[in-house]
Amino acid sequence: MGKIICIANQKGGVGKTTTAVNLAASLSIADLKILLVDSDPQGNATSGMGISINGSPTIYSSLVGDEPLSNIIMDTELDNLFICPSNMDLSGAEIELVGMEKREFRLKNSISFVKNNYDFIIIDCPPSLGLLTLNSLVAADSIIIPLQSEYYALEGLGHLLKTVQLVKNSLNRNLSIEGILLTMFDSRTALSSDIYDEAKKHFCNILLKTVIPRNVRLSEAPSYGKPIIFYDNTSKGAHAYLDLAKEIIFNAKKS
Amino acid sequence: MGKIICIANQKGGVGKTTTAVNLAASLSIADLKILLVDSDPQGNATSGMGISINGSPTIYSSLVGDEPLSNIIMDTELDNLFICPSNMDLSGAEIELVGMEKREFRLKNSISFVKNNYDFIIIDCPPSLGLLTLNSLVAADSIIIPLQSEYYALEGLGHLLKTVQLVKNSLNRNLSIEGILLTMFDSRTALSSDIYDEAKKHFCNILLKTVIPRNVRLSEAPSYGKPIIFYDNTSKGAHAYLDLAKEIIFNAKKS
Ligand SMILES: Nc1ncnc2c1ncn2[C@@H]1O[C@H](COP(=O)(O)OP(=O)(O)OP(=O)(O)O)[C@@H](O)[C@H]1O
Ligand SMILES: Nc1ncnc2c1ncn2[C@@H]1O[C@H](COP(=O)(O)OP(=O)(O)OP(=O)(O)O)[C@@H](O)[C@H]1O
Ligand SMILES: [Mg+2]
Ligand SMILES: [Mg+2]
Repeated sequence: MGKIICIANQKGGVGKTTTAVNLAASLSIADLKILLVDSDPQGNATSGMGISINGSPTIYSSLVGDEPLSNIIMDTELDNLFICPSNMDLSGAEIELVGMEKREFRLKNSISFVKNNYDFIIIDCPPSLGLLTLNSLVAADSIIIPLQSEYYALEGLGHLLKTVQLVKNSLNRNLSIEGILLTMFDSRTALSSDIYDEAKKHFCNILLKTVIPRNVRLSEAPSYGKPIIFYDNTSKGAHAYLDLAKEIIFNAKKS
Repeated sequence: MGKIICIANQKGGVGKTTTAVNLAASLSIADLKILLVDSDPQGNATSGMGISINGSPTIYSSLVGDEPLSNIIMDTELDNLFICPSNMDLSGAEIELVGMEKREFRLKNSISFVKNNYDFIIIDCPPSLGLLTLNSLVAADSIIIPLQSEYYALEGLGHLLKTVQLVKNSLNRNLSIEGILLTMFDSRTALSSDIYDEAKKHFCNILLKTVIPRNVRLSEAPSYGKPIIFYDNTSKGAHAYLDLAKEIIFNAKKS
């Protein structure tokens, strides 16, 4: 029970939040109970699900304070999908965590009390490799690395994989790579095919089968606070994230 | 002499590096002497200019150590463009800076020794509001805020403007807003026009006139280590960044 997958990449704008929100939503309609944890101070996963905090506690209270996660978790419009929301309060957390004991294990400890209530727990990370992302890597069973089909995104991949290996060797022996997910793939451009070929050449054994196409419906959905399957379930984006959910479920059954 | 402009936005992937590299290059061909400072551990501005570090010192040595910036600054292929490179060494800097005296002024102090050698100094920032971006805001005379024509990007703008105001009130009275730069504008989608209308409605007096269109040539150029004016000077992207350079020069003369 309770497989924890973090969606991480220090490169900005590669589709971490879009993947976290839409994978969580697609898994939840397969009759699985899902918790989406937003550990990014921007709170995009929270607003992408149409959630307004209105003063209730966020993940900040559990990471830096001692609030149990169960007091922070909120319902969403989807029956099987729950969210641990975030907001800008979290932006001070990295500096506050620096001096704390077992600072890398705060999220892992918080999640451990609720882990068995869910089939999957999906964690959205900020665009950095600071203490917030580190907490997610330590808490996770596996990582999905969204790789935007662009040059700068490919550049940072080597460093991220080294960091994952370091975390695996020291803080979380259980951490595995769920896979690299190609995002914003535009079959009309040579650049996308070039990046795909490079990724296949260097990372073939960890490249997920599902490829997410560039699809404007995916970037429209957040302004309505809805995952793609509820905004436009006929879109290429919706089909791609349903495929991804099937692939993740298949992988979880295998291991 | 030496107007310092930082390119900042905590939202990832909005076009900070693309703007820093191509604005710096476009200014340099107007016979102005330009320094491009890469303060992002990803080092995308450094590789976007085709620079390989090969062991020489990076900005890390000046921010955390005491190396003078003049020992770190390198030539680029462009006569009037110089770069202060970065690499992953910088990713530990934020935690190392936490305990230092005057930690927010480290970059301002380093730049002060070289400032008068350049007409403009352009600083590329990482996707966060941590100590690296804070150092750039304190060192800068003004900030350009790239705003991707997408919903999530618009969401974080209010918080960034509040942070800029806080820095202006406390650490850098000199800081002004050069402007909000709309990036990756795709005239074929309703989303881009919606975002443009929203930005005009709420931020009309600080919206820059130049709008950067979505243009695949801009995302191809970094894989050749060249700014757009040297990769494809006939492209829409090249024209847009030349327009931006003209607008920035015009603004500098006005004030
Ligand atoms: N497949 C896609 N097709 C089109 N647009 C997309 C796609 N995936 C994401 N987007 C859009 O691209 C932008 C960046 O995506 P997103 O915010 O999910 O990335 P991120 O990695 O979470 O960013 P950050 O680094 O700031 O956390 C968003 O505006 C999103 O709506
Ligand atoms: N106008 C544009 N048209 C098409 N692609 C663009 C444009 N501007 C930037 N890009 C591409 O979009 C991606 C994100 O841009 P860029 O890396 O400059 O953003 P950033 O804000 O610096 O990201 P980060 O937050 O990771 O530092 C890059 O792959 C870049 O090549
Ligand atoms: Mg995100
Ligand atoms: Mg960048």
